[in-house]
Amino acid sequence: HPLLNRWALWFFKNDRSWAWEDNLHLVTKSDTVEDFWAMYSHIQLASKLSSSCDYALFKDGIEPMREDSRNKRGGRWLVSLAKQQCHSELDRLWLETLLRLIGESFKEHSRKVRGAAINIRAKGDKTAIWTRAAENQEGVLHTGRVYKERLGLSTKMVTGSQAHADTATKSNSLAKNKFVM
Amino acid sequence: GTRIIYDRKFLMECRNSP
Repeated sequence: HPLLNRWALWFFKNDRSWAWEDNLHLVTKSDTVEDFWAMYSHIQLASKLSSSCDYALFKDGIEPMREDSRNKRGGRWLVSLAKQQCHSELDRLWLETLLRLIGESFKEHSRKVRGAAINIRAKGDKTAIWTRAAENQEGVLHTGRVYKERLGLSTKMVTGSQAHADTATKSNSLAKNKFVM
Repeated sequence: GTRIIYDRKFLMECRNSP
């Protein structure tokens, strides 16, 4: 079953003796549903990763970094997970995120989605959907609404969208949310 | 081109099929 896009899985493991880009590794690419599941069943669950590791699933040809020219004007919807959320909840959220991406669940806004990332951090894990344009209110809000709805996130849980241009100059936690849901 | 949209249910069924 062919996917509309070919998706690349990236793995990041922070090692301070190397430059940031050197810690980012392309794992594999999937362009069918079967490839995707083969990939998913061969990698560690996100909850098993050590702190300061990331996974990212991005459309082929786009690197999961702000510096990629196609991400410069973009942004992300960020979901911060409380530390007390259990591992199974983290894995569930990440898998649901992946399924929304490969299934192109964002309908006409799917073209505006670049990919998604999960960051495992001691302070609290985070997942985010990256979008093409941070300023396109309709597109950003639609993506955020669908993301939250499909992931079954509580309506009380606050998610925020940030422009990469803002997170590049401030620490992530201080970056201003352009839209909040 | 043709839109290929898969819902969650279909994707999960593919996972479980041999």
